[in-house]
Amino acid sequence: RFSQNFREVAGRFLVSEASTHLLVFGMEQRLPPNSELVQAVLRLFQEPLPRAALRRHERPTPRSARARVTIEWLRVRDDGSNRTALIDSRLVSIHESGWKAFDVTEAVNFWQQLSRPRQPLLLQVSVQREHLGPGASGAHRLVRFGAQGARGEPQLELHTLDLKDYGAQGNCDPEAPVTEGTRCCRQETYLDLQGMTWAENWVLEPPGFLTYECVGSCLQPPEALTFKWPFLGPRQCIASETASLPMIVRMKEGGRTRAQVVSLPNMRVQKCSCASDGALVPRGLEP
Amino acid sequence: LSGEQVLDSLLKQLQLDQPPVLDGDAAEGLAIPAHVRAQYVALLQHSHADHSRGK
Repeated sequence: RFSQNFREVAGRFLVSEASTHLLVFGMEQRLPPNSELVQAVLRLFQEPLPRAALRRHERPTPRSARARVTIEWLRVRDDGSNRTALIDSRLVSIHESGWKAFDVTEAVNFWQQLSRPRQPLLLQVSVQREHLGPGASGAHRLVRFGAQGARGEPQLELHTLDLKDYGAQGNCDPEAPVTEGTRCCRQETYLDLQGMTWAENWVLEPPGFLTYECVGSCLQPPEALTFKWPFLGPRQCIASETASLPMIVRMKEGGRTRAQVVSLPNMRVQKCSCASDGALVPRGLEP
Repeated sequence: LSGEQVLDSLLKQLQLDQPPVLDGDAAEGLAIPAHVRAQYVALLQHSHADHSRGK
């Protein structure tokens, strides 16, 4: 999960009898402006097993029987086709009842990347058998979740931080010295390449360039929140957006030299932000 | 950002182990062709914000 290095692998349906529910959440005005989404939790209420259904089931269901619940983000594209992205998946005991929590932060991140007017947040909940294969039981069909609009309806919790308090400020004030109390900001400096021996006779452009550094500190969430989000490290002032730096250098080819353009990635800081290690690295939305 | 970091990135992009040894006179006489300068200016103007993955 949460890795940009792995892409879902398309596969064929071998067994296609998962019971699937589609949840629809209107999201407009839900996320406060200028806020950072730290976590989104979907809570589903698993209904107690009806005794009668258990008796009707073709064979006894062991206490240890489980079902796999999978949450996918569903996106309806302009051409009417659907795309899904796996968000969370875990096993639940068939015999247990009560609220089950699923981390759907990435689904809300995807939704935030949609162009306006945005469709509601569509979450597809599938309940599948724990194991595949001839001997697998169909007990997963006994798992029921409270539907929307009924008692125990699904809940979507959005946990955000107000960037007015926990965010960075744009560029540093050039007049004010950076101290411990300075809030995370982008500080401008100038890198003079002409003074560098290695650049002599080699770098033709630029003679130097404005470079930026992220300095200052970030407000840390209160202990109650860090306890709630144990997976988050301290908030740090980091370069959240960078840009490349083009240069013109001299290249030797045979007995002659020629000018060549080269672009150095991630060389210029465009934006500084307060961010935590462990926070979700948003996956880009496919076009 | 330090000069060394710029040098490291430049060597990496050009797949060089060290800066080339070039004589100064040739550098003085080398004019940058218009198409190379145009490419440089275009890159400068369109350098896009890349999302960094944090620390």
